[in-house]
Amino acid sequence: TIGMVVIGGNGTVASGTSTNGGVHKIPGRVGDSPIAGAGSYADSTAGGAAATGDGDIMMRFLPSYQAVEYMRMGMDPTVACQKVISRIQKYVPEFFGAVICANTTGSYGAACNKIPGFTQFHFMVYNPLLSQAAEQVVDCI
Amino acid sequence: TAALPVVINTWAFRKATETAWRVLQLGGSELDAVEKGCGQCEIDQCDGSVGYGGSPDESGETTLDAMIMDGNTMEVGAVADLRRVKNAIGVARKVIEHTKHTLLVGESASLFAVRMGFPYEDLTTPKSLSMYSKWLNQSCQPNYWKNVVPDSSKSCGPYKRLEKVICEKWTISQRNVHNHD
Repeated sequence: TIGMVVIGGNGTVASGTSTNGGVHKIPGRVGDSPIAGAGSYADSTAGGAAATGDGDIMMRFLPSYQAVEYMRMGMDPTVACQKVISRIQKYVPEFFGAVICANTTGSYGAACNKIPGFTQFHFMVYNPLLSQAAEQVVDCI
Repeated sequence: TAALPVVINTWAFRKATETAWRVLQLGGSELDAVEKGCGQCEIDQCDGSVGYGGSPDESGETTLDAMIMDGNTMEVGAVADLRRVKNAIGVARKVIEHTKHTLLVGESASLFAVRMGFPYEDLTTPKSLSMYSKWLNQSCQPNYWKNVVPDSSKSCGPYKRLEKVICEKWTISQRNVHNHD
C-alpha cells in the first residue's frame, strides 16, 4: 500500500492511499486504505498522516485521524505516530503496521510496531532541504 | 528540520515521491501531487501491494481500494473493492469532483468509473494468476476464515459456519511484510 501526505509551501495539506489490499482476502473485503481517518487523513489546520499494514486491525483505531489530532495538540510528528502505534499495541501486540505523520510546518516522522521479521520501517521524504527524494528508516517500537 | 513543501510516503516507493514532487514543482496542487504520486505506484505495481495484478482474492481477482483527501475543505473521495479499473486513485478524485458522496464501492464503483471515462479492463496478470493457483494447490493456506467447516486451517472452502463458535483472541494469520494495505 502506498500512503502519501503532501504539504504545500503555504501549508495546504492533502493525503491519499492506493492499494490492492490483502492477498487471498475473502471477496468483498475492504481494508483501511479507502476509509478517511484510517488509511489517511489531512487537515490543513494541523497536518496529515497515512497508515499501512494489516488493514483489518488498523482500521478499527482510525490511526491517521488519531495522529493528526495528536499533532493538533502540538505533539511532534514522530511522537504522534508512536502514540498511535502504542494505542493499537495495547489491544493487538503482534499487529503489523506503520504510520507516517507530517505537520503544517513541514516536520515529519514515522513509527511502526516491532514484530518478528518487521523491526524497521522505510519511508520516502522530499523537501527543499533534500537534493532528492530520500529514503529514511525508523526502528519499530 | 522543518521545511515546506514536503512529500512523505510509506515504503521506499521512490518514483511515487519524485512524481508527486515534480507535480508540485510544475505548479500542480497538493491534491494533484497526491493523485499523480499514488497513481505512479498503481502503474508501477509498487511491491505488488499497489495496482493491478497483485493480492488476488479467494476468487483470483485483484480489487483496488483508494482514497484522496483535501485538508483545506475536508473533502474526501474514495473507492473500495473497485473491480476492472486500474487507476483507483484517479477514480477517487472524480468522486470528489463529480459527486456529493465520499465512498463508492464494488462493481457499481466500476460503473461510475466507466462513466467518468476510465477504461474497463482485466486487472489479472499471469503473476496474480500463478499466486492464486499456487494458493489453491496448498489447500488455500493461509486464509481469513475461522469457526467454519471444513476446517479452514486445513482445506479450501466453500465453508459453512460452525455451529459452536470458538472465541479466539486476535489471531494474526498473515505475517508477510508485503501483505499490507
